[in-house]
Amino acid sequence: MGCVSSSPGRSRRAPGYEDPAVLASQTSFTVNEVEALYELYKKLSYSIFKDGLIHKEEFQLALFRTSKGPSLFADRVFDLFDLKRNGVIEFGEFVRSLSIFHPKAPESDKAAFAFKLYDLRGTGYIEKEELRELVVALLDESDLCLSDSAVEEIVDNTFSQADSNGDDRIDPKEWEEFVKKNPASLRNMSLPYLQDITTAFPSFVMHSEVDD
Amino acid sequence: PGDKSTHQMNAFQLIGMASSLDLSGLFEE
Repeated sequence: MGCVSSSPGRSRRAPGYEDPAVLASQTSFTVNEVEALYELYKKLSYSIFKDGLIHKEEFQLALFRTSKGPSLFADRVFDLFDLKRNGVIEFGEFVRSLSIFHPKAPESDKAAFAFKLYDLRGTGYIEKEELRELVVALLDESDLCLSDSAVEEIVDNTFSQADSNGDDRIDPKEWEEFVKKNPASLRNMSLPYLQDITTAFPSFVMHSEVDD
Repeated sequence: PGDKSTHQMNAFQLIGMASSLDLSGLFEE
């Protein structure tokens, strides 16, 4: 009696699979790197649900190594990767979104992604209350301890630098100017791992069908 | 509470310290 393996095989393509050459042409990755990312994608997308799509639980499991409770930041990143807003990250979405985190990706793309990440209610502005909420979420998930007054001071000081027209919200233009003056604010938007995936993660590299 | 360097950061630098914003976990085997 035969049996069907649930492990991701080389020949089986995940739903939403896209041609690596097309993805390479649209991102900061080479074809070989996109193929290496596909190996990573398969590993993540079969970690719990075995359907070749990355669900939120699988994304969080990969980020934290354990099943932990809800995380505002992980939820936000997942939702931004899920470009079609259908509750899963498809392969093309995975590659296109990760490309923004490539060290060589344009700063403007990183800034735009971070702006969407921090615009919690999708109003097109980062409001003071949203920034306060983000700082409190950071404190909740870390060992850092700041008093309420210290949080207020940090948020107020940041707004005094970023909100140049003083309307208590940061618009995309103000954000662009702010990150130009404060590039460290985008530090988490670059992943050195992505600089050369095929060298850093040889186990993800299959025999490529193409030469870059 | 909180060290001096934390107080000197702007809010976005502070938020950037969130471990759940560090996507390198996706690549760890």
